Amino acid sequence: MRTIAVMNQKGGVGKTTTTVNLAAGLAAAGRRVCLVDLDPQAHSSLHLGVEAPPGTPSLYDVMLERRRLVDTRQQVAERLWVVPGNVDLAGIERELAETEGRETVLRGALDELESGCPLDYCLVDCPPSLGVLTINALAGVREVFIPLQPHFLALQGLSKLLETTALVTRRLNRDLRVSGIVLCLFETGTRLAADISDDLAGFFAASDPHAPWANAKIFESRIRRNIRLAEAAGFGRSIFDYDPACNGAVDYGRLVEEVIAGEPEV
Amino acid sequence: MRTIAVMNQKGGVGKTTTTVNLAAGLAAAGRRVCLVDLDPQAHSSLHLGVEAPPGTPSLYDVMLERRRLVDTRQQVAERLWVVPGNVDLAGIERELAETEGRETVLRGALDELESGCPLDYCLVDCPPSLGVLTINALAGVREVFIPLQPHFLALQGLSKLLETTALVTRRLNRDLRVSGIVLCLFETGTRLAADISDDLAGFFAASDPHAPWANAKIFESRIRRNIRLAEAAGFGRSIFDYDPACNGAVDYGRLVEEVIAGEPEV
Ligand SMILES: Nc1ncnc2c1ncn2[C@@H]1O[C@H](COP(=O)(O)OP(=O)(O)OP(=O)(O)O)[C@@H](O)[C@H]1O
Ligand SMILES: Nc1ncnc2c1ncn2[C@@H]1O[C@H](COP(=O)(O)OP(=O)(O)OP(=O)(O)O)[C@@H](O)[C@H]1O
Ligand SMILES: [Mg+2]
Ligand SMILES: [Mg+2]
Repeated sequence: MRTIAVMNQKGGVGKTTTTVNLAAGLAAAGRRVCLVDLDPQAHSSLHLGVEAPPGTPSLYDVMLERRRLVDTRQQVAERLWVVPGNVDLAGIERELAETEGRETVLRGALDELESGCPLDYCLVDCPPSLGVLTINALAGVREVFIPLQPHFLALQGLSKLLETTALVTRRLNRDLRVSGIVLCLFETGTRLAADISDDLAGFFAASDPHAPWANAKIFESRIRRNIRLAEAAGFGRSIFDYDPACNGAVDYGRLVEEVIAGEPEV
Repeated sequence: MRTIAVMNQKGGVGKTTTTVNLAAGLAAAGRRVCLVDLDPQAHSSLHLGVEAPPGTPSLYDVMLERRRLVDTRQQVAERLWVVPGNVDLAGIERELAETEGRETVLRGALDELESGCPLDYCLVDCPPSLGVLTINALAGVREVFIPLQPHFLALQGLSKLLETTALVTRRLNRDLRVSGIVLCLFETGTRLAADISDDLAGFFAASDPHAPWANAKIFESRIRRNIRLAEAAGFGRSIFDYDPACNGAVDYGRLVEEVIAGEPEV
């Protein structure tokens, strides 16, 4: 099972939109996929039509070790499951403050999921912070995808994000690698997008070959700004369901192909 | 002194861009303004050209009650000061976990600032979360401005945000009022923006007249999407400095006028 955290502490860069459409696209291409919604906003759940009224089993119960992931997931399409997020997740930082090993709770749950269910992918949507929820995701997966808006403020936080990943690799999860960068909300025509993409390519080309992001790939498929992607969220559907011919579906469709092409040889 | 928290737990909706350009516009219009950067990303500081290398006094020192706001602020323009943010703020939730009254540390510092310096406005840029930093902002100010992108996911979190504000009003800060909603990243030609704006107006019209947001004003000035606003951040300047004739400067200029027109009678 490939386990991938989709993260970036910068807000509004396309984490949820990428997690949802990548998960749906991989499932449509025949992979068995589980999406884990680690964000208290629970936007990935909402985007796939999962309403989780209070009392519905959610990731909050998993983080307090009351339920297993396999008993919390809901099936939303053929080969596609969602473990719903919950607003109470926002309190986890305080609730786990005294717990030994609070940073590896999700890892235990993911290991159990992997041994219990035949899955090809597990994608984790992260909140816009580097707090205990995101650290749990980094400690529990083997790959990181970083959605990035080609704007100055979004690029500025990248080194802090990579530093945090390196820290987790050293202390909590030796296998962790940053494997992909997804350029989102890309406005073709602006100089800013072109300049930032060049800066980005230069940054990775000059990385220390031993860094956990040394082999990160900037995906060729750039996700162009396309209002249909924002509309699809309001209908609780992936872009492939909502408008399969629009730019958003074309771009995420290409990304799915690139991710499949990058699957490790088994 | 008018004290305003610019907040929304949804990421990337224009909090920093609004705080910076509103602060700069109010200062240019003759008001004395202090911007407090409560976000560990320290993007407001960066956007106004304040680099705060490790060791520079920042809001982190103020939250640990080692320094006063007046000794931490840096002047960046005539009548405009910035209290820099710092990446260490991300650890405050854990560091203050045992502290009695951890939610009102910033209030004490703001009260001291008010009695010590002749200021007309204090604007607080908040991180994309409802954690202890944002609660400190809500406990310490009298007004809240909510930047909102007219997208489904951004609107969805509004009720949780208002609930949190009401909770703070009941328990920590009786004077707190949601006084303004700023529509940001507005794409004039899209149906989505029109639909969401209508939903928003309906939502506020139907509010309980005793709610802390009952008199909230949806500012007439909508901030259109304009790449110059994103470029200005990279040059460490407000939009008024960077490109005073562009749509971004026109829209934020109108917002400044509306905010001044809303000043309480003294
Ligand atoms: N390529 C795109 N074109 C147009 N709109 C987009 C695109 N990608 C995302 N959006 C919209 O932009 C907003 C931000 O995207 P999204 O919510 O996926 O980002 P995020 O990083 O998950 O945000 P947060 O930090 O709050 O979790 C959403 O309203 C989404 O619908
Ligand atoms: N009206 C606009 N037109 C174009 N770009 C904008 C506009 N407003 C903000 N931006 C850009 O969009 C991105 C998000 O805006 P900003 O960083 O101000 O949001 P935020 O709510 O402060 O984000 P965070 O949740 O990470 O703190 C930034 O790169 C900013 O430069
Ligand atoms: Mg998200
Ligand atoms: Mg910000």
